[in-house]
Amino acid sequence: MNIFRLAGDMTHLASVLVLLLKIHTIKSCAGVSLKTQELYALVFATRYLDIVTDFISVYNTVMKLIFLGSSFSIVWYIRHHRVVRRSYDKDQDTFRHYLLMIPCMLLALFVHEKFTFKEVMWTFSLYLEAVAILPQLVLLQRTRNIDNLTGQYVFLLGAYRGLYIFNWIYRYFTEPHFVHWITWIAGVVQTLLYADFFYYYFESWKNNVRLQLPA
Amino acid sequence: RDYDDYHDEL
Repeated sequence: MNIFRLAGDMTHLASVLVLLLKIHTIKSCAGVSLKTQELYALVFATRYLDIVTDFISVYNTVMKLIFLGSSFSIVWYIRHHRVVRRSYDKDQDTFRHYLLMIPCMLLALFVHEKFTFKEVMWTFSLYLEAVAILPQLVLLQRTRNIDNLTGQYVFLLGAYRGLYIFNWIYRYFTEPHFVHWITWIAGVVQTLLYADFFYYYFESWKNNVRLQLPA
Repeated sequence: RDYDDYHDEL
């Protein structure tokens, strides 16, 4: 464990807590893409298959349970909670996210480190996470006024993988033969997808104006 | 134990 990875995990934890706080407290999911939440639930479900077979550390297992539990409960809230689901804007959240799953699964079947079920599913989760934010970013462009919590959620979610990139650089230089191109490329692509959001998020913070993404 | 020598990240 290094400071970059810990900071990344804490930022990721903060993003899911901000979203859970928003949905649980103000009972609203306005501006939140259910599609992105469903993709993230699938990302964690396919990435943490080893939660029962490979014990790495208490920290690792606890965090996996938190991410699995929070992502599935957020999906449940938006789909089934009698108050929250009324604030879900299904007419705006129209990204066909299953069109993201298919290429990711195909790519995982061809490009992976080992051709085993767990490894292919793990690789699929990496590719899927890289693009999972797209429905949310599309929804933000359609949502005229983005509330602070949703903006903070997307910012923290994008920042966590950016911190992981520093973690990979650190591990590359400190651990012999720590080389994982698939993880690195997926992580860089994922972070780059947030680039324009980060720009507008920083601009709105600097000029102290409401965050708005150009359509 | 080759599997989790690099799956130790979240």
